[in-house]
Amino acid sequence: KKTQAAISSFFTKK
Amino acid sequence: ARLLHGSIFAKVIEGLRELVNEATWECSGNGITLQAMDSSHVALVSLVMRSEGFESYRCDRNMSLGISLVSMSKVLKTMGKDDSLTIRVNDDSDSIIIAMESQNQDKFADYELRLMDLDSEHLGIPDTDYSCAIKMPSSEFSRICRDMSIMGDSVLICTTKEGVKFSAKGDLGQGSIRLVQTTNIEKEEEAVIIEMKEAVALTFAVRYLSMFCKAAPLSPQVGLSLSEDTPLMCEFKIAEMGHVRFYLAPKIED
Repeated sequence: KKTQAAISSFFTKK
Repeated sequence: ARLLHGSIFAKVIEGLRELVNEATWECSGNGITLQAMDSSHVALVSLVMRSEGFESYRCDRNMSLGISLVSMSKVLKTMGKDDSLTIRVNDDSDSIIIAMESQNQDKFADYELRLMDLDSEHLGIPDTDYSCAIKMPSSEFSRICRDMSIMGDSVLICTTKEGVKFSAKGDLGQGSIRLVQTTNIEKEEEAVIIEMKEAVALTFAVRYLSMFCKAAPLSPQVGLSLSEDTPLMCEFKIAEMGHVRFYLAPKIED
């Protein structure tokens, strides 16, 4: 089963 | 900011407004940029419209404008297809002025939209050296997303050196579409071009891909860039001016 990742976990918060 | 073809701006708004309802438009001397995530933080859109792409552009000081894309879309629906469009904000005003001029200068429409107070969180998008970069007709990609959404809510994108394969499965069964890399490229715009450093196989929610395709009228081609465990980048260029880039987080094994 696959779960949807969050985009914010890939990009750095500035 | 003035555009001879206001329709370009309308296409940008139509390309964004399903994914994000409101966003902060950053205006500076270099032009206009926007970055926003959808409400569930699964996708992110980054817009760049460089100042030299406008017929005329002036920005005396940097401004962050909170704009409802839904309201902007409604106002732009009143624009004639050949109208020119001028957007202006006076220094201390709390609204944005949208002026449309008919081509033969006999009809002038003016709207004023109230600005919103949005807290804009800005994410750093790292420069990625993608394993795979696909260029294909944007209409073709829109069609594939629509067709795959019939079979399921996720689409697996696999690339090999021969081509790219989209597949979806669900209660009805499964389906797949394979595109072969174009060999004899007569018209660049209709070609499927794949640059592959290494094969990738990634799963994405098709409803986001379909929302990205709302921006397809901006460009005859779409760029898809993929790397394992990395958000997909889906890019529509805005001729002579910039681009709309969508990023979508993949679905990953539990």
